[in-house]
Amino acid sequence: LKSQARIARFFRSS
Amino acid sequence: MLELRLVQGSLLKKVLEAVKDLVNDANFDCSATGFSLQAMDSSHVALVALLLRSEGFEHYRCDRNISMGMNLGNMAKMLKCAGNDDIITLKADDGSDVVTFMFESPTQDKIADFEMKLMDIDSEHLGIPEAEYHAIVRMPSSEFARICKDLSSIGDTVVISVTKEGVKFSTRGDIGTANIVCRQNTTVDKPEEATVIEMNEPVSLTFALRYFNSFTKATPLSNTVTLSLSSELPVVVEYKIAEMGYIRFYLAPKIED
Repeated sequence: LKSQARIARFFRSS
Repeated sequence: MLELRLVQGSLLKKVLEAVKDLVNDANFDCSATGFSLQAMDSSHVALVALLLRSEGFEHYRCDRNISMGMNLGNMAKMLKCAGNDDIITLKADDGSDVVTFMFESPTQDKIADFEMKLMDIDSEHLGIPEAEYHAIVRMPSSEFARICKDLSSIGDTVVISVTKEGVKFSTRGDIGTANIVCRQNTTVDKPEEATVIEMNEPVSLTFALRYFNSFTKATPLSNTVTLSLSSELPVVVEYKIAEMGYIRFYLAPKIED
């Protein structure tokens, strides 16, 4: 099963 | 004082049509580099990054860096009032809570100005690191739009797999399955009709199709689209905006639980 990742998992707050 | 004059006003109209359904409110940032935007969709799964470089404007005055919060639906409504051949000028005074869009017909016989209220938007800005992608696929943007539309009538998600054979788009749903393979094809009459696959490593990722269908609203901006893929990284769907910059959509993949 796959779940939807959020974009902030990959890119940090700048 | 901000004053940006864009002779090819239709570009801005197309940009708004490309992003208004994905993002409701966003800050447009203006600096010496250009006019830019970074915003996430409401579920924080996709991110859009737009750059229109200052050199692409006929006149570009931006005395200091400024961030203008706009409702994109309202901005799109205003820009729809500009003709496709109109010159569009954006104007804002320092500290003002409004932005003015001026539309000039090519023959200068009709000049309109529309003033829109700005809004305070507290948005999170993400740093996007440079990445080496496992595979980069360039293909005609209309072909990519067609594939996304076709697959979304069968299933909700798409698996994009790049191998040395080509790029495969697969979906499955209640009624059955679909696989579309595009092979590298550089022997075409026009370069924009080519499918070019650069692969360092095979890669296979799963994405929600409805976001791709939203991204394809940018198709009128460019004849080609570039998909950059790496395992466990958001895909980058890029439409280059001729002479000016780009609109890039980042979409987080579906991952194993």
